[in-house]
Amino acid sequence: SPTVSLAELDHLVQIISKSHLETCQYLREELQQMSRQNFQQDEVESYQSKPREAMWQLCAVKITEAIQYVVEFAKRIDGFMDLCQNDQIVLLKAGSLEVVFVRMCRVFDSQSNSVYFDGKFAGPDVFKGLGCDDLISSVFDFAKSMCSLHLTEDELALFSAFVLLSADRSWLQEKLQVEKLQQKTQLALQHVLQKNQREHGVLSKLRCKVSALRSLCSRHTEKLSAFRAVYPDIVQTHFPPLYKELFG
Amino acid sequence: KHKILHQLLQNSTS
Repeated sequence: SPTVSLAELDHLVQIISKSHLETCQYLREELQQMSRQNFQQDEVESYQSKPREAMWQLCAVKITEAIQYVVEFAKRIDGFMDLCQNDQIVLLKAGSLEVVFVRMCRVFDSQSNSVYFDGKFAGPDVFKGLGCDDLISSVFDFAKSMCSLHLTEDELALFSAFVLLSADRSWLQEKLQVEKLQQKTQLALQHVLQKNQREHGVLSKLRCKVSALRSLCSRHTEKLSAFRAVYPDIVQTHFPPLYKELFG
Repeated sequence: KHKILHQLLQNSTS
């Protein structure tokens, strides 16, 4: 593992936290101001009565918006833009949705089991029309368990960078380069956890989250393929081009 | 392939 000075780790923490805050889609202050209003029953029903393809399209648009912020986050991570373009794309294709799921805990209300979506807080019922109840409930469970870790913004920023810089993704050309960046990020994450006096268990809990994220993303891909098999034209003509590039 | 992603990566960070 690389030798990194404490000063270098502090610098890395600063850069990655700043990148996270600049690109996190919703600032803490905005989140506090957001009315914690949940969708009313009639609104929930109106989402449920949308045709399956319309609900899929709406979610694809929302996911794509969130992913655009993750791309900006990646670009600001020290060293990411020094990787070859193949590897930048490999990392984003594999990791951008994972970071969206990580970031979801910032807009998730554990008490009401709801997530900020399309202007209000939505429970799993809102997404019934997608026809992926099992995936949706896993995504909600994941958000809830991320929330229970009560990560600070610094910790969340570093964990997001760690996920994005996964050196074990297939098709990387300069695996070693990515490995170095990921190891540094992990050291910075450990450094922050220590500084914040978090209990030892947090890091191993975060490691478990990495495999949970992979499973969520591969299940998303499966659901998309099943949807595409039935509605190929809808995906082709109505889904955001970036979404198709990433998951097609 | 990956035209948009390429574009997003090339746009300077604002």
